Amino acid sequence: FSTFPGSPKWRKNHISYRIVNYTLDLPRESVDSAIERALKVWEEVTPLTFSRISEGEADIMISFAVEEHGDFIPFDGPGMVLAHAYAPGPGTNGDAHFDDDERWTDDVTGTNLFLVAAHELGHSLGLFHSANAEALMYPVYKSSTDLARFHLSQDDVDGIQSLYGPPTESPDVLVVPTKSNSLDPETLPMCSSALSFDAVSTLRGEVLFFKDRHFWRKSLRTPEPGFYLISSFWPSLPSNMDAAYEVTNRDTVFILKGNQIWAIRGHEELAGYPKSIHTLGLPETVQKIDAAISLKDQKKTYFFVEDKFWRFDEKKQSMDPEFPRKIAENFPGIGTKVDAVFEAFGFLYFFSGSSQLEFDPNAGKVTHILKSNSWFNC
Amino acid sequence: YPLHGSEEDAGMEVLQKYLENYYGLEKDVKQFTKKKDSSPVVKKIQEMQKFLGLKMTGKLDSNTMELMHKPRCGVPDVGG
Repeated sequence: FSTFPGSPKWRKNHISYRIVNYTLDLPRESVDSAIERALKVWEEVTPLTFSRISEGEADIMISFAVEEHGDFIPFDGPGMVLAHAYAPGPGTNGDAHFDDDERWTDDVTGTNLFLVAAHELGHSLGLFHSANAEALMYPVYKSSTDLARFHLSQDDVDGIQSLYGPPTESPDVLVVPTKSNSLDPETLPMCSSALSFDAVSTLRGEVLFFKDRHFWRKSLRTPEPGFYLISSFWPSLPSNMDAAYEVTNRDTVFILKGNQIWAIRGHEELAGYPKSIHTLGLPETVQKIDAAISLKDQKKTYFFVEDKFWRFDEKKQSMDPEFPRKIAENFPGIGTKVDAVFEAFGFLYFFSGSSQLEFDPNAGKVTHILKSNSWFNC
Repeated sequence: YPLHGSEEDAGMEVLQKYLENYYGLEKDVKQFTKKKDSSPVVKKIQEMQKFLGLKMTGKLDSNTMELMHKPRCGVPDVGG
């Protein structure tokens, strides 16, 4: 690794950034999320923290531009130079500029904004280019990077910690593993027949399968699911969650763990959460939800707890009377250990361990028994 | 593969620009193509090849040409 000549760095640990304008290639919240995740890459291995401002002069001003854009170092149209950034300091220093003649994407079909942003923000923090081809700070863009397994190389960590030291709360130097073990040791590979899930939920037409600190994101458009760190999308969501469900007409996914509930809308974490699950009207005796699902047509949400379930009226925003009821009575064939549930093609899919039961609500019976990872095209 | 004729000239132009932008080669070196075998230019080429992890041939070989055409960051690799 190397730093800029004279090793300029920020003389403070809390740094502001501002996204001055947006590329039209991506939804705004995708740009916001890519920049946030790119900053988090460096935040995790240093004492640095970042906060976003929406107006005025920030330490790091992030913008998209084409060709000549005011700093006498014009961009060059599609390809070749993708972006550039300046070493820490006042004014233009610390800023990052992205060539809007590129096709920015949040996968690798075009130029991945997260990857380039993480590199450029390395410059904004004081790192120069590295001759280590494995490093994020290597100057040439690697379109073959496996985003699901992305992590800093040891060279990047050594570089940034030579300027800012390790994260303050860790007792000793934090070393990001250089082997791709970003999977938790206990998280099984996608096609393992023993794979089970903590929670499953739809989200804007896709299906998210949550497991430990990660989730698989399955879109009907792609045979293979993407694999991501939960915190890379929603930093304050817990890992190892208990349940998740989408209330479609509110465009909101609720996450449950213990006696708390969080709410997200796309990439956004809704304010005012987590809240207690008892605000929904569940009795104090319930301290944990096994699984949950909200049925759009009925506007009812079902909470499964051990051998019983409650039903919440989304219109009235209150629990329906005469609940709880026995799961076995209303969902014959579904046992008492429900890990997760979601709806697709008019069927309810109940997950229990490595098995999945397809339940036809109209016929009131289980119609198929599948492996939990049957959606992964294994 | 060895470059011939105008293809070589085009390659040399890209090389000169690359060395100027990222490896501190003085801008507007006249008749760069004629000077490509002179030791200062060979040294520059080798410096670039070493940084990027290429074989240090000191010449504009196909691997070097291929890497120079890949998308990259606009910050220089050496110097200020």
